[in-house]
Amino acid sequence: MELQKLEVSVIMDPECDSFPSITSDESYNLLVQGPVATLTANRVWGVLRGLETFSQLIYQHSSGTFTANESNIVDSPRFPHRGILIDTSRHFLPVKTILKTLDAMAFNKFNVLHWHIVDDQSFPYQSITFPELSNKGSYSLSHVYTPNDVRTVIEYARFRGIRVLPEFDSPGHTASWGKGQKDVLTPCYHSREPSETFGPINPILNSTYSFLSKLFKEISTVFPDKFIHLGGDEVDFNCWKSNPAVLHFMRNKGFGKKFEKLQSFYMQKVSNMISAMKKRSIVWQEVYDDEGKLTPGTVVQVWKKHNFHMKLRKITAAGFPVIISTPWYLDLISYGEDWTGYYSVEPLNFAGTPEQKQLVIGGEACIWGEYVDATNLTPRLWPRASAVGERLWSHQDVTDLEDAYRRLTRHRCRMVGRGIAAQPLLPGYCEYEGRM
Amino acid sequence: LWPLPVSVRTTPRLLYLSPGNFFFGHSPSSKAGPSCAVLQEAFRRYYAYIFGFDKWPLGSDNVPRK
Repeated sequence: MELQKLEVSVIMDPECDSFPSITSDESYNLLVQGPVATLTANRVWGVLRGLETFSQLIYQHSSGTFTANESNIVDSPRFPHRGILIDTSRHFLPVKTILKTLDAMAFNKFNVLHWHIVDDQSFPYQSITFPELSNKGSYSLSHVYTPNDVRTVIEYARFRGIRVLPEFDSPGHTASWGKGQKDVLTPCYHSREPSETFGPINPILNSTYSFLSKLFKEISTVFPDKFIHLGGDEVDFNCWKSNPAVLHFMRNKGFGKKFEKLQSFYMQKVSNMISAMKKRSIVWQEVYDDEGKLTPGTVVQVWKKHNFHMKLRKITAAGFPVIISTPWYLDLISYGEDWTGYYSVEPLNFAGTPEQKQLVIGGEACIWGEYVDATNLTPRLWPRASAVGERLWSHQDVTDLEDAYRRLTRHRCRMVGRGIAAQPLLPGYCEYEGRM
Repeated sequence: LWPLPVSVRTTPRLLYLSPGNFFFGHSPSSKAGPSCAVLQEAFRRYYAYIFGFDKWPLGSDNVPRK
């Protein structure tokens, strides 16, 4: 029998003109029978996932004939947050590379692009309110993301059911901010004299918070997602420790010598700004570790290896939602089939109540940019991130490595056929080698 | 399939597809229709993924219709 049509039915308000969110319904039912197959979903987001599955059911034989087996598929994701972190500060990634990454994400049913857009090395985000940030802080004037570039990425992602989660990491990782914004960084001292070097954002000046309020106001408008990632990781306290004005402020506030309290003070002020803008914050785990008062509902992203399972237990016991990325730092490379390690991680394998485990909203595969640019991003990410994709989408019981290898080999070739330069898993070949 | 869906039931019965005679469409009961750009664009993309980028019958701006 010939299959002539896939008929799509959206049951509820389709959300065609909306942006996807953490609560978007991605479930779908797919009935493939002749002559008309049916794809049913509550929202367009489920249709997008179902179309991907439908496309994977169809094979082209060597004779050129296209076939599909009669099938009945019921599907929905295990976790609502399934992300890929890209870093566009250590190396600039051209927009077309980001769009290609979004394509590959859709092939693997990822739904969050975590855009770590600025850091110490460069500030490529072109701010309308503070254009000097990228004028002075980018690698060059052609290594910037204009408002139009950002809109392009967000809309391209929306059409694939992918959220764009911006991260403006502070108070550390901000060296590039200081080039275009006077007094935003803390002046460091040596032997009681200014050393002409700068440290993290200066947390003791009112002007700092006035600047951040305006910057985050713009960011909250440019990026439609409900969440903004505020960073908060790896703050080096040495510069703060050297600065007499910071030490005076610490004494006045009663912080003693605990610079973690100063960081908490800073993070709370920024987090309150975000709340006032009707957005929610995501922070790296150090912000929780510093025992500051986190706004309820703040999402904590766990990335450190030390006491990983204990940390999950503690943060969820305190009632905070968690994103896991510790096991999935794909910028760390090794010889051989390392995807099996990423695949074999069970995100809920920690001691906790069912309520605690409900607070794990998902995970992210991270590809930090120190040694990654447009030349090697795609093969380093795929199909290694595909392993994370299945772990976050499929049922907990889907753990058979041999079956996964068989399916992933074909999936990798499918990505190659669609123009994604995904690296091989083992010796072998694909039907379509030359489509990248 | 990757990632593996929650439930997959297949039969050995094969269905044949012809690039020139296959199309995506909206069910009459669907709350989304041709004005839903997210779906129209997805139909165009997935037609190309399934049959190849050179098989597009009606030009890049159109979705195949019956």
